[in-house]
Amino acid sequence: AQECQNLEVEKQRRLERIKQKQSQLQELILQQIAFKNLVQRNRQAEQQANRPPPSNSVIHLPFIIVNTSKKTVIDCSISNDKFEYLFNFDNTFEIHDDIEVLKRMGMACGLESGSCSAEDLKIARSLVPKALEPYVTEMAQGSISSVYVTSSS
Amino acid sequence: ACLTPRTALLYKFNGSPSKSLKDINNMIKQGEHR
Amino acid sequence: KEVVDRLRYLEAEIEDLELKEKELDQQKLWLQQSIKNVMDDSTNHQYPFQEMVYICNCFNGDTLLAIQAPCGTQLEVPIPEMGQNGQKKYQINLKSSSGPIHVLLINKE
Repeated sequence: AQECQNLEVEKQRRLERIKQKQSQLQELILQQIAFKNLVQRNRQAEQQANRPPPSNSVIHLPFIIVNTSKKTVIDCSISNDKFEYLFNFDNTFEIHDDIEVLKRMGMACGLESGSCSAEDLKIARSLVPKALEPYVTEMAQGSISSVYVTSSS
Repeated sequence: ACLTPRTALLYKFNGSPSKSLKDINNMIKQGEHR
Repeated sequence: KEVVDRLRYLEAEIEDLELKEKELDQQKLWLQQSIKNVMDDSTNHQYPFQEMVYICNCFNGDTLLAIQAPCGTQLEVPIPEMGQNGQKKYQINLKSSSGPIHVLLINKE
């Protein structure tokens, strides 16, 4: 009976770890889809326009974005070698990484919020390895919850 | 060297997950609501 | 007998969970490598960019700072404190040890 109890505790710990790892995997799937979508879109746009976009109109990944109200006063101090920056804001700000920006632009096919059209789902599935397609299908309906290896016992 | 989690939140480029930035944003918002 | 049966059942479940965890670890490694391949591929290297006008559209007219920094650059946000003038101070401190940091002010206008 004691061993049963120990195994129950062990089982819960493993379930918790699996839940965390599935969440990390979900995030990586979104990144893969968003990056591949972005590269494809930019390549197609360049082919259609027969030239790359002006270099001062784009920003290369990776980057992070700090956004604040346009009324915010920002004081910026920069070291001579640009190794150190200090920003003082008189209002709140938010920070987002490039993957977050790509999600906001729809590059992750709506999978981050589970609102994915049939067409988007088809595109998303084509951008991940075949073994991960079941995850993408689940994410389109909400989030990964029950994709398990079939038990041999 | 004197910083602790009570004084500041940290994020490392190409090292920390997106969640670290979300934690920073939540901290700023909570401070504002208080 | 019930306890023994339960024990056997739990052992089998834990074995399944171990297999599942290993599978997840492997899938994570594949994906991380796949993402790296997409970004490092020589035919793709000029394509991982975002047009500033699209970034502006995501943030409703806010003032935007885009920060590009070397791996390992530390971004520190102190917990906001009340300043001497009664206003709260919000700060971001960036520290790099391996290269310069680039900051762009993205303004739609």
